[in-house]
Amino acid sequence: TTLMSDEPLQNYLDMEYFGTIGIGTPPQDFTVIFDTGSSNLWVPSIYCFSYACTNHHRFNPQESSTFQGTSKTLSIAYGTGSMTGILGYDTVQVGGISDTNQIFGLSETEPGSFLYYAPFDGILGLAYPSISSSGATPVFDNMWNQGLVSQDLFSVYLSKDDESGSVVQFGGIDSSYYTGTLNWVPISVEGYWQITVDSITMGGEPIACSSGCQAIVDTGTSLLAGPTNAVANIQSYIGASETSYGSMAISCSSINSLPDIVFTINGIQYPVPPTAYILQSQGSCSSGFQGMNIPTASGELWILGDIFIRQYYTVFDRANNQVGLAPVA
Amino acid sequence: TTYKVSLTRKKSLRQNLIENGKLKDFLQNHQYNIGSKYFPSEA
Repeated sequence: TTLMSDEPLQNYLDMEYFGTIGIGTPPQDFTVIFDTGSSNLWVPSIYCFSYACTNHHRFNPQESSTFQGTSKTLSIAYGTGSMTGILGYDTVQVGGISDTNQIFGLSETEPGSFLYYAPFDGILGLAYPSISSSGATPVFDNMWNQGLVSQDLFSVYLSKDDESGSVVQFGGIDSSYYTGTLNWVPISVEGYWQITVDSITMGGEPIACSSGCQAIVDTGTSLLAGPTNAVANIQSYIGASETSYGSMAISCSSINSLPDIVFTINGIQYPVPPTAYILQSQGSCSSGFQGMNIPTASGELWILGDIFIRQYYTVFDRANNQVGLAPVA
Repeated sequence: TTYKVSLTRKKSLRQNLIENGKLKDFLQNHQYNIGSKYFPSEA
């Protein structure tokens, strides 16, 4: 079964949070993105001879006593090329869990030679099975189906400052990562972790989503993304201008003068301060907003990426199809 | 039973591409639309 699904690798351009998993017996280690914006697990394999694979760990099924091959193929076409490969089953070690009989993709081609420079080997998708290519069972679904976790939910804490400290927690919530109470937001469409936003305001003025809109909570996107026009307004308001690197440069002193941008979700306000939406790196600053083109039929859509999740501890609750949000501790 | 996976924060792909002088080439040769991740059929 080959099912094309097209995802652009661009979303991973600014990703900074990665975890290690082991696949096979004995485990072969891979650095992956835990991505709530997709649903497949794939890693490079020894059958991949693309330039990109030469610089990454590659899974060797012959060295795993628990590997089971299939005749199914997988193709996830990225905007920059395709990851094509075969599907197989093996045991996946994730944070101490032995997720047996997990289906995953062994890539044979990688989407673009530039992936040679990627700080990750593969992707571990945590969205709903309905958007999984080739109908492959996502990792968290497999964990739950096998009774490996006590609650049908997982949670994410992204540290603002340190290299370490960030966590994906499967099957539980840790109240030490947040303050106040978790506010629950129903999932509007089961596929991505998609919710309804009431409004987006800046300095008390509506700047987007004035009559409500949809948003996807995506750990696999670093920035805050929205419709090109709305984001262009925000960029000009905050004084950001495009650089040759494709990012939007802004004066670092703006951090002290600009207002919060407030996402009102299910009647609760979630302010994102300029210290969060202005990214500082090596003495220069850039905007954390990114415009994106989406089909007009889909209506106004925003992506709440790592910038938002660094501010709000997030619980992804599959049992009740809801997202829990609370200010990080 | 609940399990934590530690995430490590590392330099991004964009940073690596900048440091290797490859980012301009990437941006020039790839249509940069992070929205198409969510509309595979459209893309």
